[in-house]
Amino acid sequence: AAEAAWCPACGVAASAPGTQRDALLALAKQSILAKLRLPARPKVPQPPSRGALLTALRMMRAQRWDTAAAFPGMLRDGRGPLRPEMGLQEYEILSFAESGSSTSHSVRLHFRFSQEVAGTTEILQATLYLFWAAPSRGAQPITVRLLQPDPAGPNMTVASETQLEVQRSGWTTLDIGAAVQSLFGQETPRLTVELEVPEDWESPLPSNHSDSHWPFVVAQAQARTPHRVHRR
Amino acid sequence: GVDCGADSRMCCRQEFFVDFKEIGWEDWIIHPEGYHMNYCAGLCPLHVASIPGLAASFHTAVLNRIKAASAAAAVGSCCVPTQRRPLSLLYYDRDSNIVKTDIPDMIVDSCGCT
Repeated sequence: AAEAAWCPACGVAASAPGTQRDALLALAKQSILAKLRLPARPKVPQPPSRGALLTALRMMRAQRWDTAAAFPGMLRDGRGPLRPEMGLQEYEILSFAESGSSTSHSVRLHFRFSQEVAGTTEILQATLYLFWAAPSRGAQPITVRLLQPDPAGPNMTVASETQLEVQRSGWTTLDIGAAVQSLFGQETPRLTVELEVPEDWESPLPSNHSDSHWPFVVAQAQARTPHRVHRR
Repeated sequence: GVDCGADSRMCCRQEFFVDFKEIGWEDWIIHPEGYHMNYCAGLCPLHVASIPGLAASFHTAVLNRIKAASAAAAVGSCCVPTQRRPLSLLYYDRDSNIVKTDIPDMIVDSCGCT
């Protein structure tokens, strides 16, 4: 009893050091998983290739410099820099494409978002990064469609469609914030990007598909503001 | 605030570092290498109640004497965090996306008596 009184506040009954250490380690795991809203630790991940990761980080940094240069001190939508001390947990998500089905003139890419994050946050910004191969002749017309699972059935619905003309090889970015936001409210937050070219054009993506040119999405999300309980 | 020593009995901050490698989480948590899960422990007798940390000054000493003498209703005073900061995590989620987040108030920097 005397020993237990020694540590009334830490909630871990004063016990043999080994047992106490195990209890604290278990507490640490439980605390981190709870704050990440994960039921258990994720399975062993399949990390992206080093080339793809380095390119994505370089592009994100360049994008951030551009934003900071254009609006010093501001973030994406004109608000001052949010800080975690304000209690709103922010997330930055980097998602690499999974190859989907393809035909002679269209390619599908899938981006998955975890339910834990999608179910409890709102999207502040989401950008799709695509690397185009050099068109074989003149400007190449490309249709970029954002597809989402149709909640009512097995089909996909078109969330948005953008017509582009690719003049030369290089990176392009597309703001997909609205599509990802509407996705975040769904059961399976998975975004499909369909790239379609006219019949006699070849695929707009590099054929060698070198890792460092693999498409990816960068999203910023913020925990939904908890409803305020006013105490009188 | 005060950091706990080997035989501290008064309210203080107990350092406790969780090495993610030790708990087998280093494969999905990219950064940092561990979590400082410090916690507050120790006694908060009446004469140090409501003083964050152990302020050592003449006025405090006098105030403490008055409190101890007043034997006011001995309401329990508790040793709690008085300053905390976020834990920044970079990890792989279930779909192997890379996620960065700052979890507010996860690391205790100092403790004091309520």
